[in-house]
Amino acid sequence: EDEITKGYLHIIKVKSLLPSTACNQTFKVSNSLSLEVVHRSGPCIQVLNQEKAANAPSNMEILLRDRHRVDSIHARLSSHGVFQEKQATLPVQSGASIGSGDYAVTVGLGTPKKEFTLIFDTGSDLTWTQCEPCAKTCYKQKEPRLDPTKSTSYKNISCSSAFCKLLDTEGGESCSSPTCLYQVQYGDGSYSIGFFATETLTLSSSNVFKNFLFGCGQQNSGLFRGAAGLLGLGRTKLSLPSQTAQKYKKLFSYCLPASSSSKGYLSFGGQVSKTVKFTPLSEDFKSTPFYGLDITELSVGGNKLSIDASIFSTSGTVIDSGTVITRLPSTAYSALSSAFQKLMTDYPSTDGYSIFDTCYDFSKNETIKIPKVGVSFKGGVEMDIDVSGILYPVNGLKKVCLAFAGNGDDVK
Amino acid sequence: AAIFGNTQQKTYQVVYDDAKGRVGFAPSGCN
Repeated sequence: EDEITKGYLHIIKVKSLLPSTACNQTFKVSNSLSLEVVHRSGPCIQVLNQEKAANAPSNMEILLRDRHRVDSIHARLSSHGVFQEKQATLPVQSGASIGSGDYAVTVGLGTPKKEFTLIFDTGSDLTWTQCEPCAKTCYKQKEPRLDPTKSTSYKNISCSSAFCKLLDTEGGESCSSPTCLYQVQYGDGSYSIGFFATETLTLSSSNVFKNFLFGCGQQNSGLFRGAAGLLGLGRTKLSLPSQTAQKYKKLFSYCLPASSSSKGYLSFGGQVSKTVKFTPLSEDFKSTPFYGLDITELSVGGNKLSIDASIFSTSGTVIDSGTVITRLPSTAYSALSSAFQKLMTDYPSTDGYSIFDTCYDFSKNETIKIPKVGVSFKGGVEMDIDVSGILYPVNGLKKVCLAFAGNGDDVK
Repeated sequence: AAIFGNTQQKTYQVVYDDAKGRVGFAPSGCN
């Protein structure tokens, strides 16, 4: 009782861990700078709803995809990336992280404006959508594809344009046609290839950007599951924050809802609330598309874990909207998991699942008490992880796992 | 690298301020 009073434990009705099948429509974005954010597998993603049940990925697929994404991020950060042996046949923005992140927003493209549901991704840069005539292959999407011939604002980029050179970040070959082509490939084998072009991007009626650089996909494949493409929120010159920097000063924010049946938002520009606590971007990731942070401490049930600071500083940390489960250096994860297990002895543990090794059977419980988990970042920013971010149900209430995983190696 | 994933970001307002070289967090950000 003392620990609850002091705020070291969460008390949860176990049913609240399971996803709801109905969309909570009460949340409405009222700010003109904000877009509604919906989970791609939840009931709020209207545009994909019809085939949602058939297309919804299993937990095993979600976690496998997450593993691919993490491998891809690590490969990009490594000077000996696993993708280096692949041949580039087009100008390439290569090795981008897997494009199947979880959250999507709807934006307008073209003149007249058409709406497209795009996955938003802070771990990649190029915004792209599938285009007509889809010269090679396209996956199925719910909205009609962008048709450049029906938009008065669409323009291809020529090979001689300086913009085309922006794609050539890792020594991709020169243009083989007068028109600049892009190719993005993701860690799971998904890809998009097509024309590098400019188009009018409409975020809201008062937030319209002419000549927005994007990819008009003619050959696309992968686990995009009905979304029309991807919105790149990374850090290079091609990303949406960079292209709209004059208006928004490279400032954007989002909130991801506790449940996949609720909505969040993605906002650009505006004022920063005084309640926001900032941690500096890590210099170690300055030359990468990723937003690097420095974790300094972890706590479980109000107790700071004894982890040498060098464990975090050696490898560094990136924050990513598309990775589902936080990965920690293996030493830090072991300490977290061990401390968590010590405070969960009232509940039967079960076998691990995919990337998870700390799982419990709550099927005989109505309510449970779980320890709070805290993460501290450089600059004294302490973050109490929300109760929705500590456990992950993988098989109803029979198997609910600690929603963290370890990297294979502390330093590699 | 460690990766701070979206499950752990839930309900926080996450602010990316690349111009000032910082990332911020505020609790109850979806309210």
